[in-house]
Amino acid sequence: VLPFGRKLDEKLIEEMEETLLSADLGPKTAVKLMDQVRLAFKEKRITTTDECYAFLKSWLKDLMRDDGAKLRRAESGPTVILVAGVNGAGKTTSIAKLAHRLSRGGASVILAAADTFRAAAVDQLALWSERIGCRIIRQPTGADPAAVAFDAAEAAVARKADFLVVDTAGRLHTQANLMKELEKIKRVIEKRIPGAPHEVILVLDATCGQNAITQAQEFGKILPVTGLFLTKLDGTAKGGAVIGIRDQVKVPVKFIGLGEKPEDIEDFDAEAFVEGLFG
Amino acid sequence: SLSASFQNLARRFQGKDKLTEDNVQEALRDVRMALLEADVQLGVARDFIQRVKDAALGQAVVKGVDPGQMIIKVISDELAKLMGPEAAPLVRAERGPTVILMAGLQGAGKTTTCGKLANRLKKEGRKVLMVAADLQRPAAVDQLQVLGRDLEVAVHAEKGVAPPEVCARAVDRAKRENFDTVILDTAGRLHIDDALMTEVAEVARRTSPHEVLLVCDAMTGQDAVTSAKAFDERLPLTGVILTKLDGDARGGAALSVKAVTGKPIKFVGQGEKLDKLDVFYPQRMAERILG
Ligand SMILES: Nc1nc2c(ncn2[C@@H]2O[C@H](COP(=O)(O)OP(=O)(O)OP(=O)(O)O)[C@@H](O)[C@H]2O)c(=O)[nH]1
Ligand SMILES: Nc1nc2c(ncn2[C@@H]2O[C@H](COP(=O)(O)OP(=O)(O)OP(=O)(O)O)[C@@H](O)[C@H]2O)c(=O)[nH]1
Ligand SMILES: [Mg+2]
Ligand SMILES: [Mg+2]
Repeated sequence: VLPFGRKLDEKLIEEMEETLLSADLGPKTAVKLMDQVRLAFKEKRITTTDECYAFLKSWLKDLMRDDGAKLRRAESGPTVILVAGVNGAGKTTSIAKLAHRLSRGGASVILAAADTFRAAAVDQLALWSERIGCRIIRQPTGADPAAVAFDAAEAAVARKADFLVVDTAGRLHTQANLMKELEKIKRVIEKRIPGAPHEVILVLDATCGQNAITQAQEFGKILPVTGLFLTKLDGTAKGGAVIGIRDQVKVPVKFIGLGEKPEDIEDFDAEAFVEGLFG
Repeated sequence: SLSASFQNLARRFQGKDKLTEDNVQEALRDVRMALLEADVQLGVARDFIQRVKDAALGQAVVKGVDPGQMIIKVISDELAKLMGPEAAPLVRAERGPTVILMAGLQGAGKTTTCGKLANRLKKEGRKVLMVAADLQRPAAVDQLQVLGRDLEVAVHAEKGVAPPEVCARAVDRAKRENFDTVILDTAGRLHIDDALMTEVAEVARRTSPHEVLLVCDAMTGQDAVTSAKAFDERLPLTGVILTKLDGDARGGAALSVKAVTGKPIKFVGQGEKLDKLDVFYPQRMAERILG
């Protein structure tokens, strides 16, 4: 943390740049930001460390604040939320958190265990559905994930569920066949429920570095990603890669994960997030 | 990427006959950018650049050798040196079962890697016992048991017993039933969770592992140093396994983790299937980080 009330100089500006780099903003975004600071400094628009902080925080908060950051709702019928992301990012746990929050709010939620690949993935979501008290649509491991998604969409309509949340297997955007599979899952949902999925959440691990930007770009090519769920912010990673994502890919962060329990979810708060980068 | 910046590097030295403080400094700015793009931690990148600078300026001027080529060679050499040994072997117990403890952050790939390691060692003719010591994640025990069934490898699991005790009992069972290898799967945990860090340290204390492997995701960013350092302080780490290298993350975390712990990267995960475990090749990793 830079000393407050000090006259700005190139050395302090470099230290500030290092703070941004350490938060995973990445050199492109950090340098872009700090070059603006350097210009403002040269033009005497900012002269102290406080002014530098204020300048950066306001720039970042403006970038990260998004009115679209509320959960979308279907005009009628079930709201379908499709969840995707790379392996181990926290999809299944984040779905449990979303389901918990929605059902606590009085909504009826159905979960679709469309990860039919990984060992015990269906069991993992099933245990969560039991704990949270919502219905789960499942088939044995090895089944076609699109078939599970279809069954779940049918069930959601038949039971007049408020929400259907679809869990998918972790996959790397470099695996073309798996990205095709994800596209198929989306198409199948769309066919059964016009307008669905209403929300496509990409789950990102806050410990992830610059590859998070590639993930957002590549998943965004095959799915209409509407929001990010940034997990594991209870650790020491700052999740600054989402700034690069907001800047380059324009997807807003909607939720953050702050632990492994169902209640460890919060709406994304740009103010708190940006303050945390400098904390 | 660095191979592109290697071209720029070489160009910077055109018409120059030797490496000077100034032209080296300039060139290294590009290298630093590339390393940061590759997720190498800030301090690690800084130390590496300093090493390269010292090595480059300390070089005797060789007649006729293009200084651009010289500095490129210094960079690749220093990086390969820093990445550590090629295919560092797993430690084997002198007598009794070899105990391997897998630790790391949530979602890094520990459980899957337990399966991969068991698969590899079984193919080498070893009698492996995997231990389901993650008692907090829903269906974690099931997950390891499914892997055990697929591999036809025994899995030790017990309900209502804390992880250090499960592991200690599993090692006793291994001795009685002549398993020569025990692989302990532990729960993902944050390095800042004191209770859980104490728990995994207790697992190590109760089982005296011959190998304590930090399982680390190849896409980890700047935080790699913070978490690796903390695990290294609480556990007698003997090595690192870097997972998900089948993705396109540059993997700078490899350099960061090696630099801060000094422990060798022994294996890399190259996919979800249980045969996707490779030994570590530092030269390949260096080239990948450099882009
Ligand atoms: N500390 C912390 N851990 C989390 C958070 N979200 C998820 N996890 C943990 O991360 C690990 C992986 O979570 P999963 O929900 O299985 O991740 P996933 O993306 O579904 O994984 P795959 O389906 O295998 O790709 C588990 O140990 C979770 O408890 C979070 O916000 N904070
Ligand atoms: N593509 C790829 N996926 C991997 C690799 N290693 C593990 N995974 C996947 O990463 C996800 C997480 O793996 P787990 O083995 O459950 O991770 P973990 O560290 O045990 O997770 P926790 O116990 O929750 O901390 C799963 O989807 C695995 O299939 C790898 O080398 N490549
Ligand atoms: Mg999952
Ligand atoms: Mg596990």
